Amino acid sequence: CHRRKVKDEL
Amino acid sequence: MNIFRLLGDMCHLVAIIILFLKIWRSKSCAGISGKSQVLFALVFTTRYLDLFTSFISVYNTVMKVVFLVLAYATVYLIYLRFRSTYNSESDSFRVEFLLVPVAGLSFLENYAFAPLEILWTFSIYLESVAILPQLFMITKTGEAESITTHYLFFLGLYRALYLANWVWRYHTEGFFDQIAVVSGVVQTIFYCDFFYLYFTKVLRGSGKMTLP
Repeated sequence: CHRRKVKDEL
Repeated sequence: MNIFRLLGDMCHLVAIIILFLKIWRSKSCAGISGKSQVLFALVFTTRYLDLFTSFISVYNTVMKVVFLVLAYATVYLIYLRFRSTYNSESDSFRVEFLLVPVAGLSFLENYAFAPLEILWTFSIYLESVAILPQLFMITKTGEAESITTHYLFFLGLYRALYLANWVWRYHTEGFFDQIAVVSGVVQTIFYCDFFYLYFTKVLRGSGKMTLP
């Protein structure tokens, strides 16, 4: 599905 | 990077600076929950462990360092420098009631069962409840200095702007971070009651916020 971790956010 | 996230990060930075300067200049942390500030320092510590292992951008690295330094400096001011002004009897929220469920959930619901991922997930879940001791303290004392309400306003606004950022990113990149989004919604909901009081009381120039 479209769920995965955003790595570039604070 | 989009305008919502940039504004959100700036609100977050403004909130942390407002609080630090308030304590530093008034040489007092009366009305401030030290427990919430310790939880925020823990949030940044468990979330920014990748500070030295993965470089994303100068902005990302600089902001992480600034948040960590200010968070620990604020905890230092509360528990060491101006500890005689700390209202420990009013700051009575049982943080173990937050830490245990958050730690348990981060083991159950995460993207990968790896130490850095579990710690990152822990930091996301913890951030959504970290303000509760502060909000509890305000309901207990029945009032908050206006500068403290401005701190809470920007802190609440930052995650609300992140929600807009995630909507924008889903619209433009086609994916979203379910753990961050669900936690961000919960976190922002906790501020709704405060936002209502802030707009009806503080912005009407009544200065101090006194709860009904």
